[in-house]
Amino acid sequence: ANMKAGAATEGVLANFFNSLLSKKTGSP
Amino acid sequence: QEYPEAVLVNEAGPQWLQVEVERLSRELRETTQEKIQAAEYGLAVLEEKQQLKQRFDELETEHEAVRQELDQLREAFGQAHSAHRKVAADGES
Amino acid sequence: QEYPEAVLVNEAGPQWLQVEVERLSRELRETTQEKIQAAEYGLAVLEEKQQLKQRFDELETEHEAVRQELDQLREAFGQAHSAHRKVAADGES
Repeated sequence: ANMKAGAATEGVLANFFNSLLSKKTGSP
Repeated sequence: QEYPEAVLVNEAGPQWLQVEVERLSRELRETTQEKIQAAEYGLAVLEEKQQLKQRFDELETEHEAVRQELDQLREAFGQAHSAHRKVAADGES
Repeated sequence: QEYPEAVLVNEAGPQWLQVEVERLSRELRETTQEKIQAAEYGLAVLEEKQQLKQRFDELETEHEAVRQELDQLREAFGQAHSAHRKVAADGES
């Protein structure tokens, strides 16, 4: 179970990091 | 007279605002760059960790197989040893 | 007339600048928060990866020891087997 939880957490983390990369900010 | 700097900002209003916009824009660009670097680094470490986890699982599987083989060989060795002793005893008798 | 929005910004200059300062400040706060979050997560993953690497190294050492023991037992088993066959042959003769 904790392996599945680990993989899910990593998936959430990967989505978080990718969302930061895709999000455009700083544009006026 | 009491607040000379307030008067200063007031008169230079648009000018001051313009400078502030430029400063904030610069800071925002820098912070955005740092945020992107942190995200890229996080993804890279996540990837490395997942690869290491895969290697760990493979090694764990291989290790389990070798341990089982060792246990079986120990058992076979024990049996062969006692059979051998029995044969030797029979031979003598 | 050609550039109505330019006129608009011009007249509303300080107003527009004020709004832009507020917008940039908000974005800067948000981006700073995201950067800190990404850095914290990245460090956490790095920590987990280092712990996994330590477990991997320990398992690798243990695995190597078991493999050596298996090789030695295989060798001993082979020798015992041929000795046993020789004893049986001598016994018969």
